[in-house]
Amino acid sequence: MLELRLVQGSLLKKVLESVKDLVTDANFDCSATGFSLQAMDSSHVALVALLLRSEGFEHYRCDRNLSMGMNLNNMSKMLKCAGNDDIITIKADDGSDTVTFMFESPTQDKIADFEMKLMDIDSEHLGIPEAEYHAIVRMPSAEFARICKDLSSIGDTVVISVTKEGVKFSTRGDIGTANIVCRQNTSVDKPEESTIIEMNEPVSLTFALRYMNSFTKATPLANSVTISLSSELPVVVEYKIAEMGYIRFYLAPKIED
Amino acid sequence: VNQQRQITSFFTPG
Repeated sequence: MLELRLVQGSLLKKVLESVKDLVTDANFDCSATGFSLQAMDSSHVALVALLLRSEGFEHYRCDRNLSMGMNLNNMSKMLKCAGNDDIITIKADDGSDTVTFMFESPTQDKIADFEMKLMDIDSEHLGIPEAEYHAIVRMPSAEFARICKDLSSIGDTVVISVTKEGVKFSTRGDIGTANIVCRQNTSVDKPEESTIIEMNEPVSLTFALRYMNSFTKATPLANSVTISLSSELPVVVEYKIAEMGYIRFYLAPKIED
Repeated sequence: VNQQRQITSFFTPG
């Protein structure tokens, strides 16, 4: 028996909107720790890892570990039927091949339940080791989204370089080139508007902008985004989900032949 | 020419 009651139902709606274009089908894993997902895109270039910790739910009952295969497009269709202020409860019985999403309006005058068919998904769970990164950049998520969108109108790839001067996003395409440098900026009053660059050593990596743009669909989840770079690892683009956990996107770099 | 790497060449099942 599984019953997860999320008062801020809009968080789940936003999570779905941020992953449904990257991943088609995925297993949602439910354990005492929380509600989580790990999935790769169909070409195995990007990976998404989501964690919504059990403490973040108003009510969290998960009698035994359960993995529920869902088509994310179908799940998104159902969650779109929930109001932004609705409380969402996810329910499933042991051994059932369906999951139920219950939506309650804040005033309790409207209660809806949507039952969705589950599916068997063969997916490999990858071990993601703890790592030291050469550089970690924290910046406003809207700024990062703007940069990715702007650069993708010029080129297909972005070179992200971190030096002591700042973080540089560069692209080139048929019509020309573009470079955007963001410097560390901690003087602003609001911490979520600051740009913080922690650099152990300079790093420069090339990534497909198509994926970066897809990751920025998570922008509504957090004011800040953290970009962790290492020359030996996929980049990690992380959006913290207030009080609950995170959504992390991993993207393998492009390497010169 | 830049070659796209795959996630599975960095992380292994486990």
